[in-house]
Parts: sequence; C-alpha cells; structure tokens
Amino acid sequence: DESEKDKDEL
Amino acid sequence: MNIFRLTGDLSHLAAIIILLLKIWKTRSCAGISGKSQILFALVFTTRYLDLLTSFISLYNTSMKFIYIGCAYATVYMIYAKFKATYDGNHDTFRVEFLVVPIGGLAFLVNHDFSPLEILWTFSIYLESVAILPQLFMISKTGEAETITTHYLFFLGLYRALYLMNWIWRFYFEGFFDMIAIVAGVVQTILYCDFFYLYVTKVLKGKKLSLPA
Repeated sequence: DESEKDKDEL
Repeated sequence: MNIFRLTGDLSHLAAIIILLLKIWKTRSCAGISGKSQILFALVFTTRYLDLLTSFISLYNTSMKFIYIGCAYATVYMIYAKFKATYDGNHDTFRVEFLVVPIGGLAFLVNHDFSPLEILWTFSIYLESVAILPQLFMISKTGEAETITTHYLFFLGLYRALYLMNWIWRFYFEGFFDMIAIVAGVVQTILYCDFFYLYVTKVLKGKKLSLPA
C-alpha cells in the first residue's frame, strides 16, 4: 500500500 | 530510485566502509568518536526494524543488513577489539542530552502514532545530530586524520544528495516527507563548517587542523 512505498528509502 | 538517491546510498556505504577499513587496517580508532558510532548503530537499529515486517527489494534489504552489520562491527572494534586505542578523554559529548529530547520529540512530532513509525521518526531525528560527538571530539583534539576527514566528507555528502533526491521526488512523484527533509537539512548544515575546512585544506593536501 502507499505507506509501504513511502518507506522505500534507506 | 533516482541518481541522487543511488549516489547518496553509495556515498553512505563508502563512508561506512572507509571507517571500518581505517580502524581494521591501522588497528586503531584514534580520533574516532565511539559515541557517534553507538548513535549510528542505534539509528540503524530503530530505523530498520521493518526488515522483520516487510520486504521492499533485494537492494533495500541487503543495504540495511550491510549498514547494521558494519555499524555494530565498528562499535565492537572501538569498545572491544581496539579499546586500548580509544581516546575516551576527548570523546566526552553528553549524548544523553541528544537522545532524551529526541526521544520525546519523536513522540510529539510524527506521521503516525505507531511503534514502528515512532521508532523510525526517532532514528531520523537522531541521525541528524549523531555526528555531533565526532565533530565535538575533533574540535577538542584540534585535528583529524586525513582518512577520518574522507569518512566525514562522504557521510555528509550522502544526506546532501538525499536532499536533492527529495527535490527530485517532489517534482517528479509529488512525494515528500517533511520530517525527513527538515532533519536532513539540519544534518547537512552541521557539516557545512567541516565541508569548508575539507575543501580549503584537505583537498589541498594539508592536514585538517582547527584554528590552532
């Protein structure tokens, strides 16, 4: 979902 | 993924590897702040707990394991293996004055009041000031080994590149995270003084010595 994608940064 | 984030991650990885190799090869952690390295290990631990809950990509997962592994290996080398070379007398920054207020701030200002999100927020805030003990130590000793200045340069550069990544992502994806951006700006500003000394001294072959 959207929030997962947001936390794709290290 | 964009070029700024990729070069930012590689710059961060380079910094971590440079420090690890410096301590390992010279068998000495002279001039290195163990407190900053403990804070970085704490930053990675609190930020990468999502390793247990979600898989984003092989790159994402492998980099997180490398960061956590190197951070703890560095702390181990400073406080155990090469403890005799640890310069505790100059590594005296009161980190509790950072960790406690930041812990409180993470509870007050965050995107979502859930354990993982609060820990992530804590790690973002903490990372922005985690280098302070190291910069404080250099100001106390008045100098830094050249290899240490390269470590600091890549470490500072990584978050500056992330700022460009966030500009890119805002412009092309409409994505932005105010907490990460504000903390990233603070973090990069803390390096400005060092960047000036690095460019005007180290890149000209001189040793980095603060105003003697």
